[in-house]
Amino acid sequence: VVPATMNAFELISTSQGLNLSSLFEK
Amino acid sequence: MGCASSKRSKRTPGYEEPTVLAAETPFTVSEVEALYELYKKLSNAIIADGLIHKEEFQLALFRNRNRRNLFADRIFDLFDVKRNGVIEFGEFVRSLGVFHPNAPVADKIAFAFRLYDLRQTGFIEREELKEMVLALLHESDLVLSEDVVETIVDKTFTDADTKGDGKIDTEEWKEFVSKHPSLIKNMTLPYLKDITLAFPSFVVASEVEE
Repeated sequence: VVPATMNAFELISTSQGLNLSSLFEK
Repeated sequence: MGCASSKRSKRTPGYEEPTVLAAETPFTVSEVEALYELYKKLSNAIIADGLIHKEEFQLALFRNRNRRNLFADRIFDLFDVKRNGVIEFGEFVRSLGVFHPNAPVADKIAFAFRLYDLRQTGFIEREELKEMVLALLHESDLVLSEDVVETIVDKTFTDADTKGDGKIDTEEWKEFVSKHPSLIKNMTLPYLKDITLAFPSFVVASEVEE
């Protein structure tokens, strides 16, 4: 559930495409 | 360093000496050497040419070479500083430097701004913000009504666009991030602090003793 008051950039920052830590996982 | 490093630089375009990269980034020389081991794996995963192509970047991020993602594309484009369609080793280390825990927050805020400035106009526009929200919803298989999407975009945009000129500039973005610091949480990778400890296997192959 995404609250309508949520910050759009907060929502965007959950993208897997922005999570570079997977580059380092085995 | 001797012949191994010069042999490496002949074979890999865009290779730069660890000492040079260490001098310009938060990494130590041995961390750059360790990053080179990672880079070699990524850049030869599909096309063995020592350069990271978009498919190889997607494979590394998603374990799926064909998975497209708006945000991964944007990261790839920002890492590809020379805009020649591949990420070279020097670009890889310099760009990752921004994600180092010790990198200046101002650099992280600036990188995030460029990331979200989809059409590179120097501003984040409302349409771009909406496009990114829709891309995230699609990626996450989330379904929201058009009204809720518009409400989310409108509220955030109004909060950030303090000058009310219909676009977010770098000044407004810095101010907005200072109010919402979690917005740049992705811009710091704890792994990069003492990478040689986090990934001892990388160290085994790296040459330089610190």
